[in-house]
Amino acid sequence: DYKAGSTQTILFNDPKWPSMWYMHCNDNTHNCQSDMNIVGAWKRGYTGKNVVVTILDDGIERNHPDLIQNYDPYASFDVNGNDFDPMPRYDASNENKHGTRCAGEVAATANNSHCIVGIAYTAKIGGVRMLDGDVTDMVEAKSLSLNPQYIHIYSASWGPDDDGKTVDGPASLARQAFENGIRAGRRGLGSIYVWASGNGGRSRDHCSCDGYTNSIYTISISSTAESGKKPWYLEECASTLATTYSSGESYDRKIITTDLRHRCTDSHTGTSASAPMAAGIIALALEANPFLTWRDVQHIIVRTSRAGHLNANDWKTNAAGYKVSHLYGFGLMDAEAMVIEAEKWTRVPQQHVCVENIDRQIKTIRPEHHVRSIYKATGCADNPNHHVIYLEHVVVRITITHPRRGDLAIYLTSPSGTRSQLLANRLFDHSMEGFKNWEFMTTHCWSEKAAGDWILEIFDTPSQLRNFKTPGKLKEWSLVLYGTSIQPYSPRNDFPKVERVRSSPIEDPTEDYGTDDYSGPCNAECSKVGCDGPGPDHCTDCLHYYYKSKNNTRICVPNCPPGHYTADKKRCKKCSPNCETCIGSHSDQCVTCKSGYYLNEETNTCITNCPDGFYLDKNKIVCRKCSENCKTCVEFQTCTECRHGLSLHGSRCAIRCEDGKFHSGRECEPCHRSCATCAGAGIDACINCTDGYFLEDGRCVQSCSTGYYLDHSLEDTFKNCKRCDASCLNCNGQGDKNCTSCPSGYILDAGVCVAGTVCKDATEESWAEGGFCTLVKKNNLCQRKVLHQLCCKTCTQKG
Amino acid sequence: PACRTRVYTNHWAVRITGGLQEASRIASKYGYVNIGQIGTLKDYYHFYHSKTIKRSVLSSRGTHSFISMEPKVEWIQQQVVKRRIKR
Repeated sequence: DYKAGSTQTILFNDPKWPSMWYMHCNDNTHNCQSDMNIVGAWKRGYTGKNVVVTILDDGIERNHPDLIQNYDPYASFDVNGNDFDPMPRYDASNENKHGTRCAGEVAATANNSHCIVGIAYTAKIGGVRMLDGDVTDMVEAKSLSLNPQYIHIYSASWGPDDDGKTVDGPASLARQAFENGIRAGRRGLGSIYVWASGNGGRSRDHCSCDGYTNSIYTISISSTAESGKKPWYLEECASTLATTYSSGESYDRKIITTDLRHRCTDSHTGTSASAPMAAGIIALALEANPFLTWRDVQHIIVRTSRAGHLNANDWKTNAAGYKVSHLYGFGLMDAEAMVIEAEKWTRVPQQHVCVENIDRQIKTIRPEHHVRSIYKATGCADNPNHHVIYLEHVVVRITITHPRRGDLAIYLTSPSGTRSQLLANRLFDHSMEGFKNWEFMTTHCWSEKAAGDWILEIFDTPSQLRNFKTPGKLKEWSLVLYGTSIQPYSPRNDFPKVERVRSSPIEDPTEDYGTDDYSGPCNAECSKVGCDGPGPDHCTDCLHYYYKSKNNTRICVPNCPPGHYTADKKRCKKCSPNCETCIGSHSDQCVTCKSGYYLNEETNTCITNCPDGFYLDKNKIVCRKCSENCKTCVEFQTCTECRHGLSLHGSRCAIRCEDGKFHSGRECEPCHRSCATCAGAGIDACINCTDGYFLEDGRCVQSCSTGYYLDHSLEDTFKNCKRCDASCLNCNGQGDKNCTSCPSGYILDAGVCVAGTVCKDATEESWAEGGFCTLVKKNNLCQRKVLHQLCCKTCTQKG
Repeated sequence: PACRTRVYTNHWAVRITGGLQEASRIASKYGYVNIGQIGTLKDYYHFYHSKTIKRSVLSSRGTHSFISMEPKVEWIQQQVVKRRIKR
């Protein structure tokens, strides 16, 4: 039977149960005010059944009375000794107690009158002995990839040195082990890696320099003391996801757990104690829903963890409504809320990874100054397989050279304004190595929108005198956005507002995120991302293209409007003023011109007049280049002026030869004998004719052919035969009024050939002798046009 | 600042295609012992060489280094001690 608020009804005979303050903390006798609601989860029937957890550490005392019942050999291995028995090495200092202590927190058996009760006291617990010897990349890889189809949760309470000057993380084999585990572990659901966040408070370390807690594959867990205060050792970090209890100051109560040599201790502390607690809570959630993927688990932690009474001066609410801090991530984990979520959880959509372009703009980081670099992320909107709209993890890959790395502090601000501290000053970090492609990770932008301006700020605050001649340099940085392209939470995942029956209130952080969104139809040019109004200028993202209007608003369009060209991806940019269409904004990138301008085909510029060496083509749009011999021309081969050294021969330019010769390209050769000048050999290449010859269609003839007339208009000696008007059969001058004879079916009338359909002749008439046309002629009536037409033959006959 | 020295061990991680037998054959050819595959990392093997220095600030050199010339050896890394702290 479950009664809300009556956590005390569960009694265990384990001697330390009553003093396990972090298990049933909200009974008013303690000063802790909020609870991880572990008993609440138990009351719902979840105690970790069928879930397998392993502790990567210095071994596990598998025959400890409080561990032996739940010990699982298949979740255990000795990497240091390369055998299957993970028993720790015993020595006088009991230095190898760590693993056994962590294991007890997770799955110490309940009600067996030994020591404590584990958070998942029916889960299977194993241990990997891998810290008690040389830890190498290979040792870590072996540990992280132990039996991934059988083990569900790996808990690690170790990491690189917390000396405030180390930058280290998983090397290539360990990284591969992570990726394999995420991709294929738990039959494709992904292994769950829980990691203790940084622990180097006194040496002012920052856990962003710990590659394990900065990995998106690990759930980085912080600690808070019973009072909710920050433990002295805790490091702030943007990659921390959530927090569990541990101990802070010496006067704070600590964690109680199993200890080496079959003993029990109440002095376990540090984030080492917090990670296994989180592993135990996650085990309860996995029992509630064994099909949760590794990302589902992180989403559920984000949605259920609460700020509660945890003290942090940097609590902020991100744009999705989640409260988050660098000390505690999204707050104290809540086991009961997690199992409730898990029970009805719908798997989040497939993860998309968007690797934005690298910003290689080198910036000098001057001491006492800061550099600011803004990157406009699209969230890979143009690639549906990589499109990220709703964020999960954000990774920033940064390369910086710097004479003293510890003087750097780095911040990242999301488009929604959420600011994450990726790195704090580290007083003891004197390294000159800088950062080489180091991956900083923040969880603070969880569920925010990815697209927009991301601002990277790097501050250089020298902690001591430094050589200013070699300032730091931001070499390059790039964003890797992880998330989904569709809303990750189905309605079923939303909190049932009314039904909330939990023992402590759960804020619904998503409640007002976006509640004032426009809900009407979007403009057709909006992509399916959405909009905040009906017009094309209200789109969150454009389907095709967009351009900026005069007041800098973005207007979505199907195609780039006139006077614009398609710049990068979907953006339309303005062409040069005279261009109608272009391929770029420069004046020499025009494709067509506005009216009144002509396109110079050679320079691709728009001009009002064709320059020398160009002619305006037939359709009056383009200035085309004349043939190379022409200085000016009216057609490609029709020169009107020649280049220097050439002379115009008709409409062509050729090298000047003496009269009667032409330039064959090699030498001056004689023209045809009838040609006075010519542009080539042969009779029809004449330009002018010799005496007694007339130029007729490039040929020199002695008399004009039928259909040609001798043109007297040229004053000079050269005469030409020109073609008569098409209406004449023969003519004696230009135009259609100088015909001298007409083609059949036409009659000549005062030098004009007109269509004659009736043309009688005296001889044809049947009338009595002296027929009609004869009478017309006799009576001199041919002047009359009608009669003339009627009796044209008679009228034109002599006599 | 004090320069952090690397400590090389007499263990190697090697990537060899061709399966366990092939890996063992190549290992023994150069005096290594094939401890076995590294967890679930396919084609990655743990080689140990008893005749080289167990801990050294210098990476190991010798005839055994010619193993990297084997065509089937795609990748090899002498293991370095990493400093790991319990939290």
